[in-house]
Amino acid sequence: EFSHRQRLKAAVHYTVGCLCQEVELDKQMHFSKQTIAAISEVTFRQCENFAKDLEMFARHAKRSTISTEDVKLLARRSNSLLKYITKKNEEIAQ
Amino acid sequence: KDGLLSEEEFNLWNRLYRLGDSDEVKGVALPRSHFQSLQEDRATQEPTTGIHQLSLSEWSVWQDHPLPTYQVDHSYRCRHFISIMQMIEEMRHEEDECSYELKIRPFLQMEDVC
Amino acid sequence: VLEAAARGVSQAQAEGLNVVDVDQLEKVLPQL
Repeated sequence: EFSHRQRLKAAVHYTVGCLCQEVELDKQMHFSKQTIAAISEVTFRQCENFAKDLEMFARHAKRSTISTEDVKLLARRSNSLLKYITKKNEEIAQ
Repeated sequence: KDGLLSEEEFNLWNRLYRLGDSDEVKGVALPRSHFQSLQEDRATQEPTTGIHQLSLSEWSVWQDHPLPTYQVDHSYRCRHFISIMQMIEEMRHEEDECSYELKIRPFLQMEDVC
Repeated sequence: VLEAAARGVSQAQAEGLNVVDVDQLEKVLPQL
């Protein structure tokens, strides 16, 4: 379980590095390795938080499968984020 | 009984707690936040005189460990924040190599990455 | 990730820097 978790973390870390590299090129800025590590850790833990919430939402609706409606519920506190997620969901559905 | 303050309670609140025109600080507000990575309508914020803008980072020196609680424990969000602050503190003086990267890199498998 | 990066960049730019280090990330972490 530890190994699996570390594998996931490593994948997230690598991806965060790639995304930050894109931002670096776009903004002509540089991210230190430590900043990338911190953003990676924030992201990983936030995903854990999301996962727990999603599980609870689905369970509350008496479902055993997490749905896109649960994901939209995650974004409920921000109108702009909710709009963005809803739009993405519609694009994927199409 | 109606959920509102009684006359006595109102007078107490008015005298001891209410902020108004006669106070130097007329109110407090959290700084408004907006997504920078999303297209968002940003309402222009006029700084209102007398309204004290609260700082979220002024006491960050205290926020790298959980402080004592009374009846309710710290939330997951709080523990998350504290752990990142601790992580930042540990990495602050690193030069060149990043300890987090060195620890996690052996676990990277490219088939996990889209 | 993009939000953290964007806020880090804004903070660094506000400080006249072209490097986003943990000092800058720390300042935007509460709102993030």
